[in-house]
Amino acid sequence: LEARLEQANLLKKVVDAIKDLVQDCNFDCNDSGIALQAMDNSHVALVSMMLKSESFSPFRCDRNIALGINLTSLQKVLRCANSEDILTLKAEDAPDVVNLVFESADSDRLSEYDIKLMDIDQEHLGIPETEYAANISMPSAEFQKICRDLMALSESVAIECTKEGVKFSCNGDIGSGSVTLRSHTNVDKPENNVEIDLTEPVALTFSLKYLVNFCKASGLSGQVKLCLSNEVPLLVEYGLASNSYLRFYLAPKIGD
Amino acid sequence: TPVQNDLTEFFVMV
Repeated sequence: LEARLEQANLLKKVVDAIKDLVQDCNFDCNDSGIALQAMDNSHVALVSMMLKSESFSPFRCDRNIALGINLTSLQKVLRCANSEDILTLKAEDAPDVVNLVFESADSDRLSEYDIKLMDIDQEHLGIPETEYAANISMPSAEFQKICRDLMALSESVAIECTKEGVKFSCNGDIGSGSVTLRSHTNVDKPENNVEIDLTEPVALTFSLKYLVNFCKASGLSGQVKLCLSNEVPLLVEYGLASNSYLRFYLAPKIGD
Repeated sequence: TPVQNDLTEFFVMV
């Protein structure tokens, strides 16, 4: 494997966003790119990252390899990069280590680190292609604020999507709260748009603790996409350049 | 109160 990423910062942000959910992960490398799929210990949330080969320049992966990496170790090494550094990931066949080289674009500084790999026997989930009943795009910062605000009142949020808009509501010991968003187009600042694409009304309840955790990815993308269908896991997607993405799935809470 | 479901109830292990 040899994969050069124009911005080391991208991988750093991904790792920062997921490392509280999952600890040891396989980075599956093949000629289409670098993918990661891991569930949290409680089997409630799943992280699915895809960094397509187009996100790298150049990208070369001659044989499929799984790089088992402890994310805390990876985070420590990625913190050694300067924010504008270029990152090259390298691994040999049947590797013991993954090699990370940070290059400064405007100086001759070159730093190099090896991280020891681990054997990770990971359960892999097959995620069916789903036509969701509701697809909502909104500013990622807005979603983060809603989740944080409602978590002050309750452990859970009900997300209801109708043709009127999307309503996030909660009930807790001190009282209740809700935030409703309607479709909204801002021509000057499209990152502020709220787009609701609905085929049938949806109402689902989710744990706010996990949603707040997902929102650590807000720095990766100005917009977040929420995809919902009744009685299936929620998909929270942060789109990255070149069709790469960071996705989170969260199992719903369903009435007893 | 609603109960937290497990993801493996929806997605199959492969």
